[in-house]
Amino acid sequence: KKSTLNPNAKEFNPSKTLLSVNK
Amino acid sequence: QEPLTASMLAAAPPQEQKQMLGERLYPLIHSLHPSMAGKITGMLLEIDNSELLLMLESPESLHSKIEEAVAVLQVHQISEASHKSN
Repeated sequence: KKSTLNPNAKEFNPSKTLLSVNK
Repeated sequence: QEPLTASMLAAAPPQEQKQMLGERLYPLIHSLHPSMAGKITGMLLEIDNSELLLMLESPESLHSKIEEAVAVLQVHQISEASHKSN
């Protein structure tokens, strides 16, 4: 079956608190 | 972190609901596909909130959706690349 997911979807930006470990 | 519930979501404005779901989905997706996590999360956030809540409770269905998103993205990237080279 064909996927309903859209490759042009807007990228999600996580809050800085979540990413702080990687920065 | 406490689990996200339907009633917690319902109490928030629509735009915030997606953000709340994204904050839960993103770390899970990031652990599998770090380089594409933002994009994959964005794609999954277009799915109904009720379905996303079910996925957060069911790692198996979440994983299959993530793999589906990766496959869709790869096909998309290949077709974009071939458009450019033509």
